[in-house]
Amino acid sequence: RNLLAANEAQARENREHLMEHGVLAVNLMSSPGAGKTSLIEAVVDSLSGKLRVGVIEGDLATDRDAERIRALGLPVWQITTGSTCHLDAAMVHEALHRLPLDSIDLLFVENVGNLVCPGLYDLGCHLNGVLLSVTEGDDKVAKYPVIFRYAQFFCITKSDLLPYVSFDSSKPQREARILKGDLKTFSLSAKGGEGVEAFLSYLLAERHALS
Amino acid sequence: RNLLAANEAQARENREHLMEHGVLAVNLMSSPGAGKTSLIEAVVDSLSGKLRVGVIEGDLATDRDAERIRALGLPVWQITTGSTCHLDAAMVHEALHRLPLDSIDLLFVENVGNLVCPGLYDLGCHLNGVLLSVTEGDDKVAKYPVIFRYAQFFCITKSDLLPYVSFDSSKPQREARILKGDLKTFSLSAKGGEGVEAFLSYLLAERHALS
Ligand SMILES: Nc1nc2c(ncn2[C@@H]2O[C@H](COP(=O)(O)OP(=O)(O)OP(=O)(O)O)[C@@H](O)[C@H]2O)c(=O)[nH]1
Ligand SMILES: Nc1nc2c(ncn2[C@@H]2O[C@H](COP(=O)(O)OP(=O)(O)OP(=O)(O)O)[C@@H](O)[C@H]2O)c(=O)[nH]1
Ligand SMILES: [Mg+2]
Ligand SMILES: [Mg+2]
Repeated sequence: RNLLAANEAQARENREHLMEHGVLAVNLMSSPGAGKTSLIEAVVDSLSGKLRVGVIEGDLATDRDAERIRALGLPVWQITTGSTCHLDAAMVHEALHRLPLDSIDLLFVENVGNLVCPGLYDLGCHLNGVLLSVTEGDDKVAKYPVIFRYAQFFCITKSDLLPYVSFDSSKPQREARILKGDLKTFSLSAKGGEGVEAFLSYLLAERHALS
Repeated sequence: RNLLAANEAQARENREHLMEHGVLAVNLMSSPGAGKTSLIEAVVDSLSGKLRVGVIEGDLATDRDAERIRALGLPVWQITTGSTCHLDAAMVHEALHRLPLDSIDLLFVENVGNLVCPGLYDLGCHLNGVLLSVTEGDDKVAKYPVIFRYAQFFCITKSDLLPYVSFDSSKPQREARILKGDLKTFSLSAKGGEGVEAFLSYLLAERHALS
């Protein structure tokens, strides 16, 4: 109980800190390998410099994802959690002080790959999103409800693989809207580019609303 | 600390209870949607009654997976965890008392879909296995090391999708062996059946060693 209360207080402080610097922060959550880093890569590619992007990466071990982001020439900070299965507000607070926030418009916080606990720890981001890949199955929203209730947007990813799997996109979308009526849903492919523009316009509109 | 110590004690009791009834228990862990339930379905199909199978299902919500197992005519007990991201020994202890263990040779315990915390809570099973699907990416073993160190076997799943993804099977296998030298690795498709026989022989040999 106290743990979550302390986390809430730190999350509020993070949000204030981000607002002061005019940074839109987006928390990306999903199962391992659902395509969080790939989505960041696709969004950055399609932005072609329209916004200045920074990234906080969260993983148990390695800095493989940070290397992928560094290769794009972006400021990135890697949080290594050891055996903690989610990021929390204190970890993000420390990372915020390691990044040049005055030269960042859009900050992605890529959470640890886990479809449960990241939905319990507010990080202080303006937007929280869940990714579900078409290869995981269309029955997962009702099975892992906690994280979908917490999110503001929901991306169905790897849509280019739809011809090879049995996945009915309408089912998870319907189930997600039952859990959270105002959830914004997107269907996209980081590989083929389909749906990335629509997601990008959503982020740009949210960023515009911020200033 | 006390939590894990109490869990260890309960796990030992579970193992004794299973041994008394001559049941081989196998804990299946993976990310959400990596194919745990599908693997159970494929193994049961290929066993065609050679062994009597029972299942304990673990999920945050719904009994969707238990329904799939019930449809095979098998004894199954669904554990609903709410927001707990893993099964623990106490939950499994209660479930063991709900199953007809005297008419089960092989018991699958399907853990909550999570590639982190299930590797921290011993359930009292003889075998612990991790599934990684080819659609999650080949860089995940070193990124999520805790669960691979805990496991006795490692299945690369959905091998029928290899033609459509970029996945080098030798990389996760090599990285898993670095974490755990004696880890047994399998590559299989629950859909196409490839590799299921080899995995089944492993389970039959382990069951034989038990009696
Ligand atoms: N076909 C296809 N593959 C994709 C797409 N997006 C990601 N992938 C693949 O999915 C795998 C995982 O992608 P990542 O971007 O590493 O996923 P992640 O969610 O960042 O993974 P973690 O950070 O380790 O939890 C890789 O093999 C990617 O190539 C997509 O849109 N289409
Ligand atoms: N192509 C292919 N798809 C598979 C295979 N195994 C499972 N799937 C698909 O992967 C999705 C998830 O399979 P499940 O068996 O529900 O996975 P799970 O690990 O039990 O999922 P949770 O219990 O919810 O964590 C479904 O759409 C399955 O059809 C396989 O061998 N090949
Ligand atoms: Mg990633
Ligand atoms: Mg399942």
